[in-house]
Amino acid sequence: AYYVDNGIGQTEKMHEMNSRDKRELQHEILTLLGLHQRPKPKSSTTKDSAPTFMLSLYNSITSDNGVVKDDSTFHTSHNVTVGDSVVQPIEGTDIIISFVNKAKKVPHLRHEKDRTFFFDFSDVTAKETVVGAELRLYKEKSKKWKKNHEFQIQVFMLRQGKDPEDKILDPLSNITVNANTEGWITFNMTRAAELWTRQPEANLGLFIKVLFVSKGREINPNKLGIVSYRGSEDKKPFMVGFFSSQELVYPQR
Amino acid sequence: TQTALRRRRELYSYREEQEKYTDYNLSRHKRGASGGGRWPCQRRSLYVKFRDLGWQSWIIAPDGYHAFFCEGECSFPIGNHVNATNHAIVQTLVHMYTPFKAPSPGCAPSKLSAQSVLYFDDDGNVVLKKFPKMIVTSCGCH
Repeated sequence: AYYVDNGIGQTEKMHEMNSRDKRELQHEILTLLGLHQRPKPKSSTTKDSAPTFMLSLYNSITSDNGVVKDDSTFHTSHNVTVGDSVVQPIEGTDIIISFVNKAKKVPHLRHEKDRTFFFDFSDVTAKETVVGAELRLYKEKSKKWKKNHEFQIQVFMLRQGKDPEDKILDPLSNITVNANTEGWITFNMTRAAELWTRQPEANLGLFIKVLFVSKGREINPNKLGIVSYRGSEDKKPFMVGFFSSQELVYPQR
Repeated sequence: TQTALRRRRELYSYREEQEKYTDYNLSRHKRGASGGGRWPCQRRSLYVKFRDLGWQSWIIAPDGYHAFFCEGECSFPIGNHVNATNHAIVQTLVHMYTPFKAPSPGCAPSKLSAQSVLYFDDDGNVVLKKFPKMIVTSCGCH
């Protein structure tokens, strides 16, 4: 409905929209948001790991009610990155997208779900330029090892080898942690995001290895306390992409 | 006879044209405060409520946003409380002398700011997007 203030501190309903008006208004605002139709997400709880992170980012970037503090681009004092040489991707960013891990739906990844990730970048158009990207893994304390034992977490981008079955591990980022490290660990995924935005078909997913530094042998990431697809929703891994985009061009109607 | 008839028709249509404008001015005058009548050009409050559009399932934040809009007169003399472009001042003069040829300056946004929206897309990814020029921060005569 359309309400107006009546001059003595109250609002009065001026006009009640019928369903056609309402549909047209929704369509107008969706077009304004650059969307063809309203999204219908299967799950839309903000308690999951990615929405929780994005909501805290939203609150830190915008002042009250979502107004962007500076009209140029997002900027924040929010420390979005922990560890690894991730560029501060917030400056110069217009769109920030979190990506859900869909490895269990990808045939060549679903047999090693503790180590594999797939983030679908196919909706990111060539109009968006990658400013930065990061993979966020949550690590719980591991009781199996001594506190000060060190482990190196290595993240690889899967690349196509010579024959269809052959996959190559392209090193992307690695971080060394202690067995009792707890919290979110961030890995720089900018190179992978740039490739997947430019060539969506090159996206074959990510693969991680965990190396017991002093013993020089691999261990299962679960043993180190890295939360994978089986963990609680608020600690599941996700990726965040920071993009700058050209001015929204509204379709002529 | 035909000439006289034609002349009378022309006169009648001319007068109808004039009355149309007169009516408009009268009605605007009569409406006064509530209908954009004699208010100087200014920013008025308009709140767009996403929640009322039934979009809670996919818009995470905000619930709605202050879009504002511009309304009011840009007529001679333009007071300095209405930030008008220099050209708008000239335009009011021209409008005053030839009201049916040159329109008065328009009351429109002179400054805009961005609004960010946080929402789920179809795949359950979360998008935080900044939409530039969505909020009127000030109005003026242009």
